[in-house]
Amino acid sequence: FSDPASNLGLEDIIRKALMGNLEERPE
Amino acid sequence: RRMHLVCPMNTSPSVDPQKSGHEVWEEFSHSFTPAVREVVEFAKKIPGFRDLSQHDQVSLLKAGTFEVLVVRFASLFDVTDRTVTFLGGNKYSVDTLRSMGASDLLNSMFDFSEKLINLGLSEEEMSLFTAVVLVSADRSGIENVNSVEALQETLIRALRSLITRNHPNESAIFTKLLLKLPDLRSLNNMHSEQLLAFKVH
Repeated sequence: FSDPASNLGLEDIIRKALMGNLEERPE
Repeated sequence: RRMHLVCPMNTSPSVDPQKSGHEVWEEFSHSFTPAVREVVEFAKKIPGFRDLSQHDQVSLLKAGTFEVLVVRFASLFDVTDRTVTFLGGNKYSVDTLRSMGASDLLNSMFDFSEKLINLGLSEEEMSLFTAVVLVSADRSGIENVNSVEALQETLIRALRSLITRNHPNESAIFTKLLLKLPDLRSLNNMHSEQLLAFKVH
């Protein structure tokens, strides 16, 4: 249980919430 | 025996015994997801956070979301009447929550919330402190430690400057705030153990 955030589905929520913003970032 | 979910991020500690473990979890997830999204929105507004790699942004949020929520929701723990307000709006006494199976984490959350609120920080100070909590270079899985460390140092300097300016006669406040960081780590660890127990059951 070294990664509770992944097990909880938190990572998915975090990635989705970050996504729109990250897609707009110029490379 | 009736099951309870004594996390205030839930709408209520009572769990419908007719529901499966998966359904209970889905419902709980619906309850805490908006709060997690708010943490992400907060992180995006921290100057420099978006300049970190996507991997490190996710890693910091994965590791620190619980701690940020503890700071943001400290006011849910009413130390005077020893009650916890759940997201559904109802208050539950410590004794009630204990009878529902709440562990020592509950007392530790009260202690932390009391000490944090007693510092009497302004909204701006609390916000900057929350940014310091989130941007910690020693979280596991950080790719570019130097970049996170540089941002962390900038935020800590800004916090010290703000606290010194706002509380010229209370120099201990900044030190007390930094000492809250290991307290939050400890609460985070205790919480992870609780989650493990929840998953096992």
